[in-house]
Amino acid sequence: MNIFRLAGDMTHLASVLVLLLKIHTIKSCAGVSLKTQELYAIVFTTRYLDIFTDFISLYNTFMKLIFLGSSYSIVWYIRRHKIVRRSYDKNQDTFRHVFLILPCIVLALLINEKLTFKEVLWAFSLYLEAVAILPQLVLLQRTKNIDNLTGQYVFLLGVYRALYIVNWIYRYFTETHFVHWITWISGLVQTLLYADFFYYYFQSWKTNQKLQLPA
Amino acid sequence: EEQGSGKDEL
Repeated sequence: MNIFRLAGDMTHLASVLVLLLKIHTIKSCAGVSLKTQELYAIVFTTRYLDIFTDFISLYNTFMKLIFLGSSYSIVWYIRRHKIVRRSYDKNQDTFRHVFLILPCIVLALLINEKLTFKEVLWAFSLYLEAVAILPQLVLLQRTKNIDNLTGQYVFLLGVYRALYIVNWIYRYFTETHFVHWITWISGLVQTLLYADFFYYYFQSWKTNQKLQLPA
Repeated sequence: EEQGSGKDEL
């Protein structure tokens, strides 16, 4: 494993921990999109089915369990926790899952590495992950005051994606036969979605002002 | 390091 991949995984882990800690300690999920969190739970469930069929490494299995566990915990907090759920504003978080899930199913059936149940699910999870952040970005745009932790969560997720791209470039040159068009293109699309957010994040950081996205 | 597979990624 190269340093970019490891750094990417660690930022991903940090983003999830920031979000879980925010929800757990201040008992509020204000500004957090349940839709995005549910999409991530679907992404991890469909992609990590291979923990039952292939063993890659202890690290790999451990991280998969962490991402599965954390995404389900966050969804549980927002839906079921008796205090946290009160801070969830479902009138702002209106993005419809189905508009993202259905096209990803169709795309996965058409474009996959092999037309098998596992490979179609794998492709589906990559396509869905690429767009899963959209409800969160829409919610951020609607929220007048983005709190620091929610901003940091999205920022860390964006950094994780960017590091994965560097990791693919590195692997392309250092490993033989490392070509994964589906992963690369959907990963690139996913990272581009953060570009706009990054721009405003750095602006607010530079001028030391509260992060606010233009409507 | 596993070669030729991106499926070792998360």
